[in-house]
Amino acid sequence: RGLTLAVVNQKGGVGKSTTAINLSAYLADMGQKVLLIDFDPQGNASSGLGIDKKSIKKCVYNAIIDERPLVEVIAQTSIKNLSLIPATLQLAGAEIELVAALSREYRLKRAISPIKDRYDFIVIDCPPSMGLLTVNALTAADEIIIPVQCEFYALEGLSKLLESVRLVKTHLNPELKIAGVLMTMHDIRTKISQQVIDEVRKFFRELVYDSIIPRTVRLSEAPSFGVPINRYDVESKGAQAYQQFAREVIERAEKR
Amino acid sequence: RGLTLAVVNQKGGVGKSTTAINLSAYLADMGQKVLLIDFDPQGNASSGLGIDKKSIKKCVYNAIIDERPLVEVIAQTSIKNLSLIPATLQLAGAEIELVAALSREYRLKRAISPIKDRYDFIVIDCPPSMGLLTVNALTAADEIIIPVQCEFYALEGLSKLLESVRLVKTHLNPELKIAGVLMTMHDIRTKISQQVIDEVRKFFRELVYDSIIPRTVRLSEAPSFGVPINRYDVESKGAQAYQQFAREVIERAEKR
Ligand SMILES: Nc1ncnc2c1ncn2[C@@H]1O[C@H](COP(=O)(O)OP(=O)(O)OP(=O)(O)O)[C@@H](O)[C@H]1O
Ligand SMILES: Nc1ncnc2c1ncn2[C@@H]1O[C@H](COP(=O)(O)OP(=O)(O)OP(=O)(O)O)[C@@H](O)[C@H]1O
Ligand SMILES: [Mg+2]
Ligand SMILES: [Mg+2]
Repeated sequence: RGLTLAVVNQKGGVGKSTTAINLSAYLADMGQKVLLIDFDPQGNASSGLGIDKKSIKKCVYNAIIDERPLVEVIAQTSIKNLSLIPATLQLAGAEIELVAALSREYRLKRAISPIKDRYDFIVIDCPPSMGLLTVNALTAADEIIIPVQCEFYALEGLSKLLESVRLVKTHLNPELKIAGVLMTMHDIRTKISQQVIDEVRKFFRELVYDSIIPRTVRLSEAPSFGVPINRYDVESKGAQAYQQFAREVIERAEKR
Repeated sequence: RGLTLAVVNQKGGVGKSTTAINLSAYLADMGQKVLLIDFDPQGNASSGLGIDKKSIKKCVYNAIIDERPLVEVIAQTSIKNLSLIPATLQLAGAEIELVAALSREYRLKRAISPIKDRYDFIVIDCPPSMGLLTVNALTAADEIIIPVQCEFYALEGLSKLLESVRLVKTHLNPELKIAGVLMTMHDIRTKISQQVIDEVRKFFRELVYDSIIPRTVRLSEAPSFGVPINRYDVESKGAQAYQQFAREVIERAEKR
């Protein structure tokens, strides 16, 4: 199995890390064995799961640049069934170092392949750019999940994202598919939110998940306690939305 | 004059474009001659000011890659005293193309220098990454404005940002200074907001502007009408916060 899902959107602050963490946590609670790979030098997925980055000696950087086995850098989280490959600031250097490296786009894919079968899902959190780190994630992924904020600017970057996906599909990863598009940070106080949803549904049609993630204070607070929303406030609207989303991800995975 | 301010933070979605647009618009209304440079391939600063990017033939890409004079790509906005250098998706290619280019970090600085004296302020909106585009902006800038979201993850990337600024100062732009740190998206509903402000004030002390930008629906709606907040809803809390901020920017500029 080891269905590898990259959470991608070069637009910043759209909820990639929040989605990667909470999806992984709910999949794990539903009995799936999950590996979350933090592939953003900011390391938000790592700190959002309570990892103290200062105590981390080796991270995903070592797997893709020094070619250390990925299994050497796996960290356990407080969630059963959920393992994490953390990121530290060291990863920031990888973007430049990869430019001249051999087989630079396949480093992550090669690092994942020896352990892919040990998991049901592998989720990759990507940085807000379309550089070599994101290209590595798109090359290693089977499918991609695109979080889209319910805000005006959200529509602007989508055509560029699809163009990059097409290029990766043509040159690096012919099997790459879009798993789905997730609407995030929906705010009922503003009519823009619904307008953006309608636009995105018109463009992506059935690829858009039914689940819509609301903008809630609880979701923005959970990472400061180092836990996903299903450990911070499982009754909250944000938790229920991510639970429904995780169910949709499993449903679509079973139909592949 | 032509004080060049780069609005920078590699963390995504912190309000860089919103700050670049609304600061520029208020400085223009206060009688300052302003040039806003959209240096993010997403082109949010351009569309947030109502520019139809499909109708744009030449943009900042042509100035830094083909070395066309910047004056050839200046667009007028609906705001008197505010001119814009738009960005289109073409700029996305620049990040890769610059890698092998001669004097690759100085391209923007060289493009700006013939027209710098025509303006009181030049504001540069940066993408959410620390690649060659942002390095060009840091090399061209006199000072930088760092928007910081009042959210948990906001604190993580700051040390990396300061490290990058130090590197640019050492190797490319010895005069580079930090103009200030602006707290954005403050939400009174959550205690995290105040905790983040306290942390940032402890770290950056007097560099933090007194003005705090609240998270408001009006600020998120204005770009969908292609206007800054002082044309969309000048009485709103968000407008007043950006007006106060623009005054602080002028005060600090006069003390230079
Ligand atoms: N549904 C939500 N409700 C409220 N806050 C949210 C929600 N989703 C994310 N956030 C908050 O919004 C900010 C941006 O989210 P997040 O960091 O997950 O986005 P991202 O796309 O990963 O950002 P980046 O582009 O920097 O990687 C964070 O502070 C996060 O806590
Ligand atoms: N104070 C605010 N209140 C409400 N919404 C805001 C505020 N500031 C920005 N926004 C909205 O939040 C989103 C992110 O803001 P913006 O695009 O300005 O950030 P950015 O740092 O430029 O993002 P990127 O990293 O992608 O360049 C946008 O949809 C914007 O309209
Ligand atoms: Mg993230
Ligand atoms: Mg922006």
